[in-house]
Amino acid sequence: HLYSNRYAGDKVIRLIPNTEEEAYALKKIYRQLKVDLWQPRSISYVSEGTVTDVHIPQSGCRTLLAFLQETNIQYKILIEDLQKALENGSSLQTQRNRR
Amino acid sequence: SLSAYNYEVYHSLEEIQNWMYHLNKTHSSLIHMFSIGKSYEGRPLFVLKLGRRSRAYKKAVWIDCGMHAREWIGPAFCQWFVKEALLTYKSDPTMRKMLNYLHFYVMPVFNVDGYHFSWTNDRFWRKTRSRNSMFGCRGVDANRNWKVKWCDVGASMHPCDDTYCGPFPESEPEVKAVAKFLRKHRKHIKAYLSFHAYAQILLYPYSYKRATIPNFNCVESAAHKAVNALQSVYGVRYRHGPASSTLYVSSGSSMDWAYKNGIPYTFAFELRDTGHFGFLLPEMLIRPTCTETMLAVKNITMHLLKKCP
Repeated sequence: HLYSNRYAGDKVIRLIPNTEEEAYALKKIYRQLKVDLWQPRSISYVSEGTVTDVHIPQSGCRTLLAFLQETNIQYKILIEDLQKALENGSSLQTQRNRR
Repeated sequence: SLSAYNYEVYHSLEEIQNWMYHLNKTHSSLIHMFSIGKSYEGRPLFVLKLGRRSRAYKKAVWIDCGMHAREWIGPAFCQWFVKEALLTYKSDPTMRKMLNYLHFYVMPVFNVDGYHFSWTNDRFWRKTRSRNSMFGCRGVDANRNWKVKWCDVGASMHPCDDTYCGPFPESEPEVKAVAKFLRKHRKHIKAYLSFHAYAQILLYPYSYKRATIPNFNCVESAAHKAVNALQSVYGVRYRHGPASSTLYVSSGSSMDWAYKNGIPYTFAFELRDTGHFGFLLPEMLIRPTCTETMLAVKNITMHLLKKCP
């Protein structure tokens, strides 16, 4: 597996906070879970209406999803398993095999 | 050979550098490779100068890709651009005009250390790889390290953040090397283009403040026509506009710095997609992404040549 399979189970989730309260709550949990923010580039940009895409490691997925369900924040899973997406999208594996 | 290199897969840093060496030897009438310095980890910072050699004074366009390590479609586009330039110079009147009247300085991988790290360790690394003596975190956001309202809105002072602006402007040797080159050649560099991902937006200054640039009319017109041309290929929509209102306010960007330092037409592309694949744009989408972007770049270039002072 590429990258020693380190991204297995990681997800990329899209959230759009509908209110400033939701945005504040998201920023707090992003900092707690130390998410990898794909967009916007900085947590400081997250506000009402901002499209936020977060890469969350497998270890933090359950906590984040539970939080989102608790707070009723709408979300969409963009990438269900980052490792699979990585391996499906490239020919690296083929190249490695050839080498 | 040019045609044997596969432009529809992502290449490692070593492969890209070998490709540059090869082109420098085999296409010396149109390409000259040179180094503008060394990265933090000691890697050469290669630039390709494209264009027909001429004794006459020629203006130039600067193109850089891969400022953020994980945005692999950027370097893929830079390679595509060079390939198209060489392959179509004789057959495409537009390309011939571009290379006859202008030089293109193409830096396929700006952040060489970060790019190599994203290949070998962390696919989602963004920053450079410089060390910080106080913290365990490495790297600076190369697009927050320029001396234009440095470390203000949209940048972070914390070394562990992905938008860390650095200990001081141009602290990163990669940024310093490019800045030095652009300062030295600013009188004949007419346009600056930087390629990033993802969002499908074409941006122009300002990023660091909400204000209209003095040459708004020509810049907006060039951007508008470019996104229309881009969309005409596969129907993919790009937004366009000043970075501060189209995206968000952020300080210390290369686009703003280049503009402030006298390069009149500066743009930043955020290439495909809008989040379905994000940074993991599949290799099968390299061709359509690069084809449409190529048209946008040719459009901008010709617009600037013909319509803008």
